Amino acid sequence: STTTEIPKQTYIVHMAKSEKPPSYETHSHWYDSSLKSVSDSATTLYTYNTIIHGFSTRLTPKQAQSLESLPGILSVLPELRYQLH
Amino acid sequence: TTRTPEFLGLENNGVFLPESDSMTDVIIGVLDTGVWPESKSFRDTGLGPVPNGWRGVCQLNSSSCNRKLIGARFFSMGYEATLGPIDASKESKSPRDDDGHGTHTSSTAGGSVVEDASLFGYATGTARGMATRARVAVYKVCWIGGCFSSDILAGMEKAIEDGVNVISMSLGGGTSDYHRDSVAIGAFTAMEKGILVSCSAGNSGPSEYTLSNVAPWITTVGAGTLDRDFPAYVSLGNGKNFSGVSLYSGKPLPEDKLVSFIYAGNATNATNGNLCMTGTLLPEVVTGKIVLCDRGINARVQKGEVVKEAGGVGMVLVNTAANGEELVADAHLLPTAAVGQKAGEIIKEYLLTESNPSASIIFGSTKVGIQPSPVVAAFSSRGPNSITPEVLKPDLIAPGVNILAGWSGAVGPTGLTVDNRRSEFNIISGTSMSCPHISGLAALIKSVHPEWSPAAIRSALMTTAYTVYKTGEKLQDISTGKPSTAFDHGAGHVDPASAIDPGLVYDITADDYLNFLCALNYSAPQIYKLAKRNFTCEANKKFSVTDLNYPSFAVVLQTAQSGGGSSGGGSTVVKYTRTLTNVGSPATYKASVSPAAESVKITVEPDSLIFSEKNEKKTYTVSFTANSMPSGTNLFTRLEWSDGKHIVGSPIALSWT
Repeated sequence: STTTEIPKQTYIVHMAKSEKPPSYETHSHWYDSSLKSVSDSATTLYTYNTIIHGFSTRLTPKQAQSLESLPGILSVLPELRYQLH
Repeated sequence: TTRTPEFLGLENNGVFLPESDSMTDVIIGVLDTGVWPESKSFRDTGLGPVPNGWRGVCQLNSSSCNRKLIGARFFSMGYEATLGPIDASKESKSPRDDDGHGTHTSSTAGGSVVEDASLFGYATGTARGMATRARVAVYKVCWIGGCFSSDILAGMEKAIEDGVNVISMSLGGGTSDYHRDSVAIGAFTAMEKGILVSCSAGNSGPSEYTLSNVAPWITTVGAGTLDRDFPAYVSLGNGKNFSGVSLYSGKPLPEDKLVSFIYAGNATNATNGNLCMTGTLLPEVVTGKIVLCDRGINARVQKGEVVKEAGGVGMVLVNTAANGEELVADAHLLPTAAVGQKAGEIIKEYLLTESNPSASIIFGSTKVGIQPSPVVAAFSSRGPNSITPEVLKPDLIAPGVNILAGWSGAVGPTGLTVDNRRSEFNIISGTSMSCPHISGLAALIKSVHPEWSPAAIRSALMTTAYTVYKTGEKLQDISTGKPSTAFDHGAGHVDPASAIDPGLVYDITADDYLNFLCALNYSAPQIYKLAKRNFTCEANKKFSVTDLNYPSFAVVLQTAQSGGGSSGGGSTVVKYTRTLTNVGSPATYKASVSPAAESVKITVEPDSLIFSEKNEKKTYTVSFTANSMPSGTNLFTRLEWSDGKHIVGSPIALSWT
C-alpha cells in the first residue's frame, strides 16, 4: 500500500485561558499537551499570550477538527494571507 | 513625504505646526515589509534618549537602530511554515526591507526631516514624516509571498508588549467577522491598552462594499489625491495632444520626431494582449514603436517592462472604466505616459482608423497647486461596511496618490527585478500610503493630548475632517467626477491643525465595544476571543449597534415591503444615541443638520448642549424619520455641533435595504 501525505496548513488556535486544568503547571504545557493529543509531530509556531490566548501550528484538516473538540479550545481557525495595500 | 506637510497645513512657508516636547515619547509601530535603516528618514539628529519603558529590540545590526528607529523585529515562522525556508538570495531573513513598501510607510508616519528629497528630480522638496519627532519601531510581517496571519498576530503582540502608542498597518485581507479576523482581534487588544490602530481601507474601489479592516475599534483610512501632478503629453500624428502623467526619467523620445504607434491588441496573438501581459506582444510588430496598453490585471510598471522587452520604445497606458480619469504616476523603465479613460478612447479611435499612426511623448516637470484637490482616489475602497452596515466606514481619507517617501536600497522604484536604478525616495500610490499619514497624525495628537483614548483621537481626526473645498463645492470622486459621498470619504479629508483642538470628542471605552458585540449577538466564546476575558451580555439590557458612540452615523432603513423599525403612517423612525465629551473650554454647542431629502426628517434632542467644565459629558439623541424608498437608495447629509469656534461634524449616511 502507498501512503499519501495529507497536506497540512497553519491554524490559529484560540484557547480559553481560564479553563486550564490545574494539573498543568503553565498554559504552555496545557497548549502543548492539547496539540500532542491530536498530532505527535506538530509543533507550535508561535505561542500568543497578549493578543490572543493560544498558539499557531500546522495541522491536517482532520487534526484541526479533533483539536477543536477538546475542552478549553475556543476555535481553530485556518490562517489567512493578507496583502499590502 | 514632500508636499503633504504643506497640503495638510502642517507646514506653512517652512514653519512646522509645533510638535510638543512629549512628541519624542510617542512611538509608532509599523507592521509591514521591514525597514531600510540607512534611509536618511531614520536619522536621529536632535532626538533625546529612547523613551523610558521601551521594551523593544533591534534585530538588525545594533548600529542600524538609533534614537529615531528604536526597534526592528521580523516574524517569518508562519510564512516559512507554508512556503518553505526563506531564500536569502531573494529576501533578507531580518527586519531589512527588500521591497520598499515598509520603508515608505514608516517614513511617511514618523520620518525625520530630509532636505532635497526627490525621485530622479520629481516631487523635489524637503521630505518629512507626519510626526518628525516620534520614534519608529518596525515589525516585518510581510514577505515576497504575502503577509500571514500567524506572523501578523505575533508582530502585533510584540508591538503591544514593546510599548508602542500607535500601530500602523497598511495591509488587509478579505472580510471576516471580527472574531475571525486576526487584525481585528489584535487591534482590540491594542485598543484596550490605549494604542490607536490605523489601517488602510483597501484598493478595491470604486466598487461599493469593498472595504477591509472595518472593525469599529480600528481607524480605517481611504485615499485622496494631493494638489500635485507629474504631467506628460501624448502628441498624435493628427496634431491632437493629450495630457497624462509620468515619472519617467531616462532618455526621452526625440522631441521633433513622431514614432510609429500601435495598439497592443493589434500586436499580439493573445486574447488579452491589449493588457501587455508577459510574453504576449509580438516583437516583430512592436519593435521601434510606441505601444498603447490597457490598464488591468498585471502591474502597471510590468506592462512597461513587457513593451520594452518586446522592443517597444515607449508606452501609452490607458485607463479603463474601473479607473476613470485617475492618473497614477509610475517610474517606468521606458518613456511612458498614463492617460485617463476619455483620452484613451480618443487615442484608440485614432489608432484603429489611421493607416500609419504615429505619436510622441513629452515629459513635463512637477506641478503643484492642481485643483480641485483632494479628490477621492478611484482605487480607494468604498462602503457600505459589509460586516456591520450600521458603522460607517471608511473613517476618513488622507493623501494616498503619488506620495513620495523613503525607499529601500535593495530595489528600484518599479520593484521589478530588471530595474537596476536606485533612489532614496520613491513615489507610489495606495491606501497603504494614506494609512501612515493618519498614524503619524494620531501620534502628533497623542503627544499633545497623552491622556486621550484611541477613540478620542480618532474622533478628533474625524469630526474636524472637511468635506468641501474652500470654494464651498463638495469633495469630488475622481472615478465619477461627481461629488463623493460618506461611503467614499467617510468623515472627509483629514485636517490636522483642527484635529488638535476639536472642542468635543466622541469617546468609546473597551466595554462600549463589548456592548456593541452583545448587540451583534456575539456568543460568549466569540467575545472572549476578542476581549481575552469573560464578559457577559446582561440579560435584561437592550443592546443596539446604533448606540455605539461612533463619530459618524450609518442609518440602515428597510423598504416598506419588508418593514422594520417603528412604523407609523408609512414612515420609519430610527434613533441613535451619542455622548459628547468636552475637551475644550466651557461652551454652548448648538446642533445643525443639513436636510438630506424631503422624505427624511432628522431631529436632534436636545439641540443645544451646555458644557461648563472640561471632560463633562452630554448625551443626545438623533431621530431619523424616513419614508420608504426603493432598496439601494442612499442619501447623505451631515450633523454639526458648533460653539462658534469649533465645528464638530459627523457624516450621516442613510441606506434603504
